[in-house]
Amino acid sequence: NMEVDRVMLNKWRQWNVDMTTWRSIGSGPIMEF
Amino acid sequence: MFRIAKNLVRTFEQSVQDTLALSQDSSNLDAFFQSIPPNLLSAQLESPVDAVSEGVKHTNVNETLSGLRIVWVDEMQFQLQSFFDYIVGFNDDPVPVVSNQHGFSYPDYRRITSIFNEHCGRTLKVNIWSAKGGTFRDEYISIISKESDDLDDVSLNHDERRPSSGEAHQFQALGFKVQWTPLIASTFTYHILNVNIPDGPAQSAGLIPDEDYIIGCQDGLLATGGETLLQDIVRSRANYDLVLYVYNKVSDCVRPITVHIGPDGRLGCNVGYGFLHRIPTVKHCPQQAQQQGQDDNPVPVPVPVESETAFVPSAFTAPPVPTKKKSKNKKGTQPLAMDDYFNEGRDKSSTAAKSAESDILAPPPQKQSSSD
Repeated sequence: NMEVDRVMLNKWRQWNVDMTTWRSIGSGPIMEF
Repeated sequence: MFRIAKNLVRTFEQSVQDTLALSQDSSNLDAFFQSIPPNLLSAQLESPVDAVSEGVKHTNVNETLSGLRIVWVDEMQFQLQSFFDYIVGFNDDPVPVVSNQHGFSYPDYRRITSIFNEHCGRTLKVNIWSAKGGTFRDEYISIISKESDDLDDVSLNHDERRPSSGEAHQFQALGFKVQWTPLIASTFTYHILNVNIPDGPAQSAGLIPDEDYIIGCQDGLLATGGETLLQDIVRSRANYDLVLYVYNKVSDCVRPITVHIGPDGRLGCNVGYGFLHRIPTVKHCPQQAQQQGQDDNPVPVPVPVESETAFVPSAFTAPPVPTKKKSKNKKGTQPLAMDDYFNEGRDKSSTAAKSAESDILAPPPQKQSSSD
């Protein structure tokens, strides 16, 4: 099972979570650069 | 003899009081943030908040210390990682901030845009703090100039839905979005310790004990943090699906998982929360990195570092008094208080020689010492 997990995990290596729609304790607008 | 006992008790009491005072001192910087060069934090640490009102004066600096958190990156932007990375400076200067009427600091996006514009055609050094182990690093971002006729139109009407810094971007999109967020927000993570319900939601979703950390939840429901928040959310989602964002320290990646919470409102795993369960540093092994460069097939490069070894919190291992910063300022005041007391009346020369010896890190080789 752990080997299967490794293969699955490697698929996500270049993936970044998109937090723009999340509730946040940050303040001010989301700025794009 | 009675005087000695009395002084001994007094010294103990003083020591305990000092320790308690320091542990409650909100001005002590969290060990996780101490990798950031002090000059990058000066603008926030010397915030006019202190001067505004007494009520705000006791605000915990560790809760308010903020940076430009990366909340989204383009798939081609490899230098930054959303959730973990915060921009805390440009070219070793702090993020430009302005203060509102209440004395709170906010980023000066007009000035930040100007910095990017000024570096068109060059690289800009961006100072990054990462929540992975509380590490600090520099990234050099290439700023590519836009064609002059391709500049953004600056709207004369203020549009709330599309925030603008008011300054036209003269550079091509850098591929990331930021929001001014307290650094502490990235430590609200839940470490999977073990799976305790066979075929329960955690096990079915493939959560891996010790390696996995729940860093987020659908809609950002974990944003405010708290030891029982995850438990409360899971309980409230009984009989429903719940999307969790999970970081794996071995693969150094985040993945979304969907767990189906049963009628009992349990996830089926034990989690750890707090300083010892923060996300550890990722160390890259050079041999594996080289191998990765040769092979097109991606292999797991990072080698996980145990949180205990990656970061030893002074607050848990020892009283906060003997931290490096404090020991520099008040050298030998607190820890040596008892020794001084017992050494009272002894030959001072032997004590001085002993302290001189302790300052030497390692004895020099015999040949060198003879030549010196």
